[in-house]
Amino acid sequence: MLQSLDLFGFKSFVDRTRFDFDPGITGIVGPNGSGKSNVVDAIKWILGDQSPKSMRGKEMTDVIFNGASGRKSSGFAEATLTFNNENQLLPIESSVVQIGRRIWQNGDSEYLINGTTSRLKDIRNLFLGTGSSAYSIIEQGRVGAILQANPSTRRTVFEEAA
Amino acid sequence: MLQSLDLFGFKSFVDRTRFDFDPGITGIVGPNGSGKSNVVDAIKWILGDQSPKSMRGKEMTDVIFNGASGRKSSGFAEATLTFNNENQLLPIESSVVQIGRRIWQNGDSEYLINGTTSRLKDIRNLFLGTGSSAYSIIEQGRVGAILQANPSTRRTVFEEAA
Amino acid sequence: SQRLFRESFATIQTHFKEMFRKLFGGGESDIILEDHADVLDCAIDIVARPPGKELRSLSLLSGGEKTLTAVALVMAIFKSNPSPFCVLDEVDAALDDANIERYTSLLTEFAETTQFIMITHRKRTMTVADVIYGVTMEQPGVSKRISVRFEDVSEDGEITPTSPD
Amino acid sequence: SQRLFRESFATIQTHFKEMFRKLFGGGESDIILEDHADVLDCAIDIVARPPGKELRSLSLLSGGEKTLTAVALVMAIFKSNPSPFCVLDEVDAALDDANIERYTSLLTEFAETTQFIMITHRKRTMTVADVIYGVTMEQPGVSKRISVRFEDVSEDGEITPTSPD
Ligand SMILES: Nc1ncnc2c1ncn2[C@@H]1O[C@H](COP(=O)(O)OP(=O)(O)OP(=O)(O)O)[C@@H](O)[C@H]1O
Ligand SMILES: Nc1ncnc2c1ncn2[C@@H]1O[C@H](COP(=O)(O)OP(=O)(O)OP(=O)(O)O)[C@@H](O)[C@H]1O
Ligand SMILES: [Mg+2]
Ligand SMILES: [Mg+2]
Repeated sequence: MLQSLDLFGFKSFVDRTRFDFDPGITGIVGPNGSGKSNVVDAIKWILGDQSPKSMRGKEMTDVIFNGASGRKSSGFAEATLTFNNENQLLPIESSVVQIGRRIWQNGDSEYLINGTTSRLKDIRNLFLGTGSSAYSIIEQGRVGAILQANPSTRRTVFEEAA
Repeated sequence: MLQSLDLFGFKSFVDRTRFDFDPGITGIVGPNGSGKSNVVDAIKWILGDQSPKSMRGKEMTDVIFNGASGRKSSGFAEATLTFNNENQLLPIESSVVQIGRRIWQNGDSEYLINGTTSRLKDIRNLFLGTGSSAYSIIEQGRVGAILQANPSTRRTVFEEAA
Repeated sequence: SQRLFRESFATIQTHFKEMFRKLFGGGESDIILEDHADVLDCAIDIVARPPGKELRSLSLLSGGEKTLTAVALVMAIFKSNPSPFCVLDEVDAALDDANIERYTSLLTEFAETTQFIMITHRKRTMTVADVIYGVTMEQPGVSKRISVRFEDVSEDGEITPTSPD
Repeated sequence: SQRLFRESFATIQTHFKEMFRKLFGGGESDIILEDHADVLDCAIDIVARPPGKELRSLSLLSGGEKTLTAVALVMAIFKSNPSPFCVLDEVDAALDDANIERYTSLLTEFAETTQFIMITHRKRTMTVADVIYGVTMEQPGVSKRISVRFEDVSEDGEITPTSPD
């Protein structure tokens, strides 16, 4: 179960910002361009998304806050997802699982599980068999994607569910 | 200036239906699936659109009403756009210009200008220099198209405006 | 393996039919393996017939009908292989208010076992959120999170928070 | 011919900057010929900087910001080479209510010389229509046109016509 999301220097979230999640439905509202989809990007990013295009950027470093309102660019971007793991859904021996990711301006990046440096592979293994983000995140403007998908893309979604 | 649109057997408009247009802004509202975008398809179709895909179908005959609520399929689809041509914007000697198009179940089709059988070429010539539908019709879900268009598609729009 | 895929497919198929009926208040739908002999490679066809309408190709469906069909399929896959959470970014953009009702009812059902993070501009959708966060930019270009109560959202969707964070 | 294209391009460029500022209430934008030596074949780049924000690639813009930028460009081309009419099918889907205000103000300006046919689910957008038609399906699958007055459209966007056709 999702417990919270922390953003720091991630896209328009230059200041450390936390979203706490309760069971049920959490709504996120706000004006155009305020940063709502950036929150979605952060969740995809933490879960191991490797495509800058999926982050709407050209390079992965595009997710680092790069200036606004007199605030200078950040040196790095950081995002952390905290899970309540009491039901042991994630194959880790702790009741709280924190997954973090950082990227620096020079492109260096880091993954963390409960504060320990890990590999992308470890992040992905955590979520195998729990339902992949291939279908648990419906991005803005992309709801019809599964209907228009070419045959092999559509198959991939079904196979991941099998 | 647009004066009216008549539909008969066109997609979900099995019964002869007329929309009159005043100067200014005409709003079209209604529930999902009621037929609003079908009205847009009809306008594109009359102006000479040759792509079944642009009509959201597989073949052009897909625009013929093919049954609902106990109503049998139509034998043909017909749509007519009537223009007030007092400002002589269209290069035709009459103050009212009616452009019609029909298609039959066997695929035969017909274009009419003021009741006279014409060719697609004649329809297209009417609108040369008046602003093409390449940018005067923004289809549902397609407003961002010009931003995502590949370089040659985007160029085409600019060239048509030149 | 063929058998595993067939079983999972059959489950998704059952759920899809159920989700579709809930979202459309009727009608019929199906997913079909194009080639029963080659289930690990063949294409998967989607069939959707809204209530009272004849069966036609998916492409002829309206924008709102396509949204509901896609949501039905995604939720069917979700039900067959649940994820702890689901993120929906403006999925309701093409829906009229009657369909937003059906869409949000379905989410409310799922919400008993699934966490949803739902981004929306539509006031009607906000009504089913248990908690609402606002994201604003007081300083241009700098995002800030604020707590929002449903009463703070005006009829026209603007946020005027009554309590500071 | 090169000169003709350059002139037309310059006109569109001027209009685009003006439309963008109107729709965003500020900010800056531009369209750029990638290769000044080869204007008949080179790519055309679009640049957009919403007010108060730094300049970044178009792709990083939000859904609503992309809609406004696209509308600004389409209307700029339209102004340079007017068509008698313009059809807009749910162009406001991604816009919040403040931006719908700006969008509809721009349409109202154009409406003095251009006829618009505007399909929408958003009540706020309906407020600027001079005439509203409803499309309904009393018999499932059969479309019917009804006249609708703005007062017939309820807060939740449903049509309950008070006068028969
Ligand atoms: N690296 C970055 N640094 C600072 N700001 C950024 C960065 N990347 C993107 N942005 C800004 O984030 C904004 C987009 O935010 P987002 O897509 O989350 O908006 P939104 O709230 O989803 O809006 P909408 O309702 O229109 O979809 C853009 O204005 C963009 O300039
Ligand atoms: N040839 C046809 N005969 C009868 N009905 C058809 C035909 N082609 C399409 N339709 C029906 O028209 C409907 C779609 O209409 P349309 O796309 O105009 O809806 P809409 O009012 O724009 O809805 P939305 O608000 O969801 O975009 C579909 O339900 C489809 O089945
Ligand atoms: Mg967004
Ligand atoms: Mg439509």
